[in-house]
Amino acid sequence: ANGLSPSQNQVLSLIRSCPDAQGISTQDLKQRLSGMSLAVIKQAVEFLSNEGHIFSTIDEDHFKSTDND
Amino acid sequence: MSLTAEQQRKIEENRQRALARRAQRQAAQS
Repeated sequence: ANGLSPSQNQVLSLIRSCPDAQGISTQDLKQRLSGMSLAVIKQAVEFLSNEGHIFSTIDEDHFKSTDND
Repeated sequence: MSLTAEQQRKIEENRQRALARRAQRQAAQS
């Protein structure tokens, strides 16, 4: 309904749920999304970033959502 | 982990940029 694929939605929902100021790393995402490959996660992250749903924080490997405050 | 002022500034800058991208995408869709 929101134009995102199931894997993109899973990644976005995990990023949204992270309360840390520095956000969540792709390694943490990989650990929590055990069925998803790192390549699929990185693709989802890139798409979500291009669409403005998420942004990088302390480095290019940590992400927060634009709508979790 | 606590963030430095510089890290907080960078994060806020990236957040503003992402919000602008999101607004742009939404405007393009309608």
